[in-house]
Amino acid sequence: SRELFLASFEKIRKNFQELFRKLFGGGKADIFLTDPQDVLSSGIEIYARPPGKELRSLTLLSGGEKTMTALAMLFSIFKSRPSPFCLLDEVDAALDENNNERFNRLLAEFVPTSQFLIISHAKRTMSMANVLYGVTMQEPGVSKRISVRFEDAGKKLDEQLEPVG
Amino acid sequence: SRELFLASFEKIRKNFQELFRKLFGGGKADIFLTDPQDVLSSGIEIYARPPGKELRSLTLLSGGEKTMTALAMLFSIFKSRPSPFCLLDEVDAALDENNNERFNRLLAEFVPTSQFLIISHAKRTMSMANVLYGVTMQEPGVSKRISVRFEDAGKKLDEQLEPVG
Amino acid sequence: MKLKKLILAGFKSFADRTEFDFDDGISCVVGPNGCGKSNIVDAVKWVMGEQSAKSLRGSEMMDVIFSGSSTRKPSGMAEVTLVFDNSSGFLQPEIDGEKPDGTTISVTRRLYRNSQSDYLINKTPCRLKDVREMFMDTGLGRDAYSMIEQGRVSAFLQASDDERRAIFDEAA
Amino acid sequence: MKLKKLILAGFKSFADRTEFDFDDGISCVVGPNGCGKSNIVDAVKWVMGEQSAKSLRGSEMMDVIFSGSSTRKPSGMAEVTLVFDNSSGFLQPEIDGEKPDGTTISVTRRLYRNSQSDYLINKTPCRLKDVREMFMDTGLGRDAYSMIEQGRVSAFLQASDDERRAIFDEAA
Ligand SMILES: Nc1ncnc2c1ncn2[C@@H]1O[C@H](COP(=O)(O)OP(=O)(O)OP(=O)(O)O)[C@@H](O)[C@H]1O
Ligand SMILES: Nc1ncnc2c1ncn2[C@@H]1O[C@H](COP(=O)(O)OP(=O)(O)OP(=O)(O)O)[C@@H](O)[C@H]1O
Ligand SMILES: [Mg+2]
Ligand SMILES: [Mg+2]
Repeated sequence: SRELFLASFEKIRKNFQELFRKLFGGGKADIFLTDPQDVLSSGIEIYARPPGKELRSLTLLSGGEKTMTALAMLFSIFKSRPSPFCLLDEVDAALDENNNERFNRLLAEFVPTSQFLIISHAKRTMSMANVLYGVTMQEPGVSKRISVRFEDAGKKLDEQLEPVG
Repeated sequence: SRELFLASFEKIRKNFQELFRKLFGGGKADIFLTDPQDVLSSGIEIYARPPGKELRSLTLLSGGEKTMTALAMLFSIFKSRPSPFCLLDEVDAALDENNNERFNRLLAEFVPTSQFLIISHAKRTMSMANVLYGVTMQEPGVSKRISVRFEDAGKKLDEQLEPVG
Repeated sequence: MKLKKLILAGFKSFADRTEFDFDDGISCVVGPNGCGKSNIVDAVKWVMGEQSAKSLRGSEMMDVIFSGSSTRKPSGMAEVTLVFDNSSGFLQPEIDGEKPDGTTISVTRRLYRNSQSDYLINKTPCRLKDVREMFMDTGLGRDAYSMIEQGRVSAFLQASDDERRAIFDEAA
Repeated sequence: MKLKKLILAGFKSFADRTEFDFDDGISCVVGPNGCGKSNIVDAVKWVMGEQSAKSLRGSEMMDVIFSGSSTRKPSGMAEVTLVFDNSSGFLQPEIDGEKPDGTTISVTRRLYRNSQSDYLINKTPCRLKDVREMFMDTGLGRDAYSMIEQGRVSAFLQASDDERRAIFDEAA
């Protein structure tokens, strides 16, 4: 089980180095075992250096940079061991337009192997969907599902889904 | 000091009841002292009931409802004791278009008494500003201030501020 | 394995029976603040065996049962069903040593106001243990790296060494 | 009292001297992820006497000094100045019993690589205590309800009773 863990760890590490560069358009990231002598209970350290910046602690990263680093890690684990479906609830809330687009491009790479259920307010992310479900509370306090066509989404989406009154 | 605290508490409470209804377009909210016998060290309990819904614990509110309730509380304290300036860093991140607008309308009521420094990605909030500052890292890793005119903001804003290359 | 359907009835704000059909690719759920989107994520976690009311944003498990609105009375029960196309044989359910037949697998969880709770696989009553074991090692378990709740995306970076470790172990 | 100007030099990602002028109403700061917007909020908290490196997102106070980039060497010092129009007499600074004259008040904080740190009011050296006392009871203090950091807006609802209490006390 030691070999199994190490093999999976190395795979995730390689993915993380690659996917971080892809999401940030450069820079460098890595993961290390804090105690390599004791593989089965060692902690895991994460390094992330956005392009053009010095290496600093994770806490100094900005809100958007932290989200992008976390997504790179998530998809790295996902790539090493794809799970049949994945739920993401407003993971793009802190991202600007540019980063939202990079996230969407990365997401598209995983669509062939897994199903995704995504909740988002970002129009760009909505436009990635194969199926778009609207949830509304036209009857106050009671959630109902309504079908929404994407071309109606955007400004009209809010109108379609707004509680009445 | 007991009278002072009670007087301020009652003022905040009245403001909270009013501003919550304003932000949610209805519903009811209130604050209570958990131990009224011991005013000077009692905790403070918050109740919030969005329109059309039953009263439930705060933890069951949605992300956007929590933000709106917190903003109602913040502005209630602010109203009872205005401070000369206020800093808000992406407080509108979880809000949909509708709630973003209600937040902006409430913010506008406080502009005559205080200065605001606001950080936001929401175009609607940006349009409220008297002065718009862009911050960019044209030179990677080094922040610089550039002036931005609002009519250039929106799509062009991202282009003006994007790091080169 | 593919997710085919999610059915909620009396679960949180979904007072009426509501179905979501899933295809390949991305299904996106949209709607205004407070309309019930994150409750759908809670429903999936709950039917897969989540035992902590706090991680479903409540203070007790009863909080998942529809508790009424200005026009409706509270429900007596919450029920969520997940339906999978298991023609690939990815899931290996077992109830008392028996394997249910067919390529479709459904998992149901119910909770009644009187605290009674049921689990069913393909409409056959089973125990929480059977549901948990079926999802073990699929990446869909409780330490899942495949379910990110609202506001928790960066939490993974700030997680303690042990939590991070649990996620890496699940993936190994 | 009105906020007139904020000047950063060598503070976090602001390697060069950068000025922000404030008018009445709303000043909005915009820009892509990671460009330095929240560092401005940290600068304001720091110059007003913040002592916790963690609440400035660092692990030690040295983390506030510009630590270099692919094209620049690290700075030797971080300096932030806030300039107020105090014609209303709202602020009552006092250094060793003396009141600075004039209607403009500036507050400066510096930190050098050798850990030396300076506070100045109207360019006159003073102690942290003088700065703190000047802002006491104005709602601008450290328990301020008037500074909401990124991602912390709902934290106020989830705060412990004591923290909530501290904010209500500050407002009384
Ligand atoms: N047992 C219950 N019965 C009825 N309603 C409930 C129950 N539990 C939670 N709710 C309601 O569900 C609503 C929250 O829904 P949810 O968190 O899914 O919103 P959301 O669509 O994710 O919104 P946001 O965009 O703000 O994140 C709350 O208003 C809450 O009162
Ligand atoms: N001492 C320092 N020297 C140089 N750069 C620093 C220093 N401390 C922090 N930084 C850099 O500042 C950047 C973060 O800036 P900040 O948090 O202000 O971004 P932001 O504009 O708020 O972004 P977002 O929109 O994602 O919230 C990080 O990339 C970090 O590396
Ligand atoms: Mg939600
Ligand atoms: Mg920020």
